[in-house]
Formats: sequence, structure tokens, C-alpha cells
Amino acid sequence: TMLGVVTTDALVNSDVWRKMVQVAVNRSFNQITVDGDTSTNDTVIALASGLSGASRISSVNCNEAMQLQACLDAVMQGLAKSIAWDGEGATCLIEVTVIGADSEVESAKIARAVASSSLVKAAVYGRDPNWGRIACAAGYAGISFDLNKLRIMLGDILLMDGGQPLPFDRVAASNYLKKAGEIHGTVTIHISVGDGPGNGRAWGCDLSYDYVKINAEYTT
Amino acid sequence: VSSSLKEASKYIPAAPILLPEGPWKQIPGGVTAAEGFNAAGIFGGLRAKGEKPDLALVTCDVDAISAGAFTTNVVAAAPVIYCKKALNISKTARAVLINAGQANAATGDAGYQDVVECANTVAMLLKMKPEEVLIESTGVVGQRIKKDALLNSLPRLVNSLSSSAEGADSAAVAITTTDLVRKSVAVESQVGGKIIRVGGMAKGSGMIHPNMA
Repeated sequence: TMLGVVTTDALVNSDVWRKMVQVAVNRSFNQITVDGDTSTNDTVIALASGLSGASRISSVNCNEAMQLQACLDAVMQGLAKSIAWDGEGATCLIEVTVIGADSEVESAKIARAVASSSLVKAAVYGRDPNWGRIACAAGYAGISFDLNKLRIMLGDILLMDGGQPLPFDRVAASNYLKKAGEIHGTVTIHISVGDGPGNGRAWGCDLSYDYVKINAEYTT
Repeated sequence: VSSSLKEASKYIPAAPILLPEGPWKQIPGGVTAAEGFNAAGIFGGLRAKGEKPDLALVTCDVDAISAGAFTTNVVAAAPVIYCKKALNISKTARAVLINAGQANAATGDAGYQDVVECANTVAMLLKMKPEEVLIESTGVVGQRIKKDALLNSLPRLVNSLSSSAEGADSAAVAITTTDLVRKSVAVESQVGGKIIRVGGMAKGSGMIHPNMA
């Protein structure tokens, strides 16, 4: 289960605040995954006191609303990433960025499919730069794209381009994963699926033996 | 109170918060950074074992404009059902009570009554309307909350409320379950040329694939 409480002293109308919060949730908490289990209790409550003295925000289509939305997105993304970073048994955070789909929603869906893949997660834990599993997860996300435009980078190592697997330094790629695991850092997977305007990100973590151990013991 | 909040906040280390770049500055305080908010986290005896804080409260000095996003899991927990109703009744809220240890999910009508009783008791102590009190629970699915221990801890929880960073950090500890770190962050930025603050806390480590709406 994830729970969140977010507070602000901005002055904002109820309908505007409720829309902004859902947008921020979709760009943050709804883009993380540890084990693919959607909890019975997931909740984010967001409260705005209006005590900052700033002017009232009464529409989502104004500069002030965009400034507040950006802050709200940042706080929720910071918290959401810390949840994925602290996934049970995790040794590193996995950040998946997808560009080139037709919309933000489509890119986000591909990114989350990759971040949710047990095979990708286990490959990261095994320090295996397994581009095939990344491509496979992108392919089953339910978003169509031209395979010949598929490009995959692990960190700054290019693994696939134009849909073709490339020769790459496997030891360097594996060491990149090993180092991230040693410092509980971040593994970045960057995927391009075409020339569309949509960009999206998702966050997850690697899948270790400890995840099974923790959950075999944490019983009802 | 301050020393007990400080002690509670140090129970587990802070998570590294990877904030995206932007026109904001990270500031201390989490949920209490914004003007008008108070928080506290205490040990209420709710967890199966150990003495880690397990009961948190966040309050606002004024009627705060409220919003919520909730699991779309059909087997929604009692606090989720309660909060959705409360947000439909009222556009504002004044308090969020959070317990760790039991999720109060798949607990039927009895579990729902537990939520109502907790909200009513917090409302009575804080002199608010029950629908202004929102509830979040986390922990073992299928178990009802340890209601007596929770209700008996409420006066001490209310007396521990603080607008300090320790208040926010102790609350961030009290909402955790299998988390290894507490998750809390706040930023300061400009909106329309005026300084505003946005802060928050979160928990989560397992059963994580949110689809909230």
C-alpha cells in the first residue's frame, strides 16, 4: 500500500485543486510499481490552506495554475520515486523514460509496462543488460509503434537502434548495473518508439530474493 | 512533546528525495512546511510488534480545500470508502488521521463502523465536523484496526501536534509499514509573484502498483 498526504498554502478553488491533484497523481504515484499488486488502500489526500497570501487560482488555464501544478508534480514525483527506491528487497531504483509515442499517456503506459516487467526487474538484479526483455515489455504495453524505430539505451550505453540490436560492451553495461546496486542508486532505461510528441516516465526497482522472503513472512 | 516528536522522527532514516529540477527550493518540514499545517506521529500500540510510531495526524488551522485520489481496486478498504463519501459531502477538510498496522480492508460493515468511530472521536477532540476528518490506513489486509488502542491514544496524539519539521517527520515515520526509510519533502516556489509552499509525506514499499482515480 502507498499512502500520501500533500499540503500547500496556495489559494485555489476546489474544482481546480481536485483536477490538479489528479494530474499530478497520474504523473507520479500512478507511474510507480514494485510488484504489480494494486492495493486495497492506496490513497493520496491533498489539502490547500490558502494562507500564503497569494492570489486565488480559479482556473487551470492560467500561469499561476501552471506554476502550482509544476510544484505539485515535483513534490509528488519526489515522494513517488522514494517509494520505488524503497521497494521491498530493492537494491536500486529503475527510471524508465519513453519518448516518441503519440501522447504523454501512451508513452507513460509503455514506460510503466517496462518498469513492471518481472523479467526486466530480475535482469537488473542479475546485472544483465538484457535489451530483449526491455523490448519485449515495450512491445506488450498495448501501444502500437513501428518496431524499426525502437531505440533502447541503458544508462548511456546504446543497446538497440532502428529496431536492430547493436554490438555493445557487455562488461561495461553489466558494471553500470552493478555499481547502481552497490550504492542503491538509479538505473536509467531510455526508450524511443518513434517521432511522436509524447514523453512519459515510470519508476520501479529490481526484483531480488528478499522480495519473496519479506512477503512470505508478512502474512495476514 | 518536542523531544518525543524528535525521538519518533529519528526511528528510521530519511529517504533520499530525487526532486526534478525546476523553479523551486527544497525546504525542511514536509507536510508542516505550508502555512497553517500541523502534524504528529506517536506510538499507539497498533503494530504487531515493536514500538515504532504507528499513529499520525495532520491538521489544518483553517478549512482547507480538499482533494483525494483513491485506489480503483474493487475491494476498496473501509477508509477509502469513507474518504470518498466525505469528499463528496464537503469541499474542505481539517484533519487526516493515519494508522499503520492494520489496513482495515476486507473487514466488511464492522470495519466501516470502526472508521466512522475514529473520525467522530477525532472530530470531537478537535471540535470539527466528522466529514472534515479524513482517514488513511495501512498494514495487514483483512484485519480490523486495534480500535481501543487507537482511540485511547488520540488525546496524546492531539496534544503532540506541532507545526515544526519534527512534527512532519514523526508523522512520516508513523505511517510506514515495511518501509526502510521515511518519505517526506517540501518545496518553496513563486506563484503569481508570491511565495507558496508545497509539502508532503508518503509511505510504501510492497503491494505497490497504484491505479488511483
